[in-house]
Amino acid sequence: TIAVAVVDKMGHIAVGTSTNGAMFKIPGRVGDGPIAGSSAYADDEIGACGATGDGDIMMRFLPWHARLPAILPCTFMASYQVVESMRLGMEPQLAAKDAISRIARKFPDFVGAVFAVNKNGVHAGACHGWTFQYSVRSPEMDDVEVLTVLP
Amino acid sequence: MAPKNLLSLYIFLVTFLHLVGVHEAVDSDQYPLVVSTWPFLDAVRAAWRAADRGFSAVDAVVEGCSACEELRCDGTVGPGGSPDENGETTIDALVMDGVTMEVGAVAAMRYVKDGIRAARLVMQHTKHTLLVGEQASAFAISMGLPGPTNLSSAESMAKWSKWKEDSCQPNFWKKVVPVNSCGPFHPRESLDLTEGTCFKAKQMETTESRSSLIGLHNHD
Repeated sequence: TIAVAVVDKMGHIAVGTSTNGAMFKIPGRVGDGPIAGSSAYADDEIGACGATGDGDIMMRFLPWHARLPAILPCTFMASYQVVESMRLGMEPQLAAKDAISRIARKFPDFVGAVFAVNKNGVHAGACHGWTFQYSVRSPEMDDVEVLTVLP
Repeated sequence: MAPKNLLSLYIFLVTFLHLVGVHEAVDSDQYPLVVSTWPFLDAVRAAWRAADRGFSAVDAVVEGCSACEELRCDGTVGPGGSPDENGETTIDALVMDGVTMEVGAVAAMRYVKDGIRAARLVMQHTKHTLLVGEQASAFAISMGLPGPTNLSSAESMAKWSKWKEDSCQPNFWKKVVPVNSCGPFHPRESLDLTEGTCFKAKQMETTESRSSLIGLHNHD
């Protein structure tokens, strides 16, 4: 899966994902790839997040539950949660780690990762169950740089 | 207010607005910025080129994801990868505009290889968010994308054949019979009742199964 976030020259943000899903899935299965807030999320005022991994698990953390914490605690949507955490003032690294750790607490065997980027261009990644790499290109770079995140 | 005070206010406002403009210009030096999962270098370069030429964030995202679909990044993006149990490749894709919060997405799209472009068409030309399956394919083709096309490749069919030879293991089924061979599958609950299988054992099976299924070349 690729999840991409772009901040354009105007400072506007967009995200996108594309995947052919899990190998040997049961026909008809859809993962989190096309689910906004799970595989990716963007808010121009805050930043963006992209996710990769076990989409069957990642898409179980629903945003409408997050809005009703007193009724359904401990549920959220990974990418949405990262952006919302940044909205509340968290740095991207902490926001990414927090989102991943929330899933891992419920699913210790979970394999997945997220990257977070805020409106100021600060980015970070977090992962669980595998070593994750993400790529960055900004004006001060000569070419794309790859960053490695350990679980 | 005296004319002199008005002049001072005017100078102050002009200076202030000028400073705000300078601040924005400084900020824009850190843009454009592209961040992507995995070392999909050519995809990031494609997104960067688009953004650097002044295209919108949405356009740059589409360029980046399209490059990955064409390159079949890691076999996890685009056509010719991740065959399902029937050997078929389907595409999921999404695009989200962080300015308008508009979203377009396609899921389990068959016969059309341009996932992200189909997602953008959903965002641009419908009031919906997500189209799925063959209806998504029909929409994408009707909006001008090429298809219908067989999304399988020699590689994906080889992986699928090997998986069939390995008795369809591993797979995403649980609590079904048969356990160690290909289907058709049937629920195992009725058998459990008669055989008195312990609940804990079933729970173990559920938690143990996932880590073997998802990996670096098999993920969403």
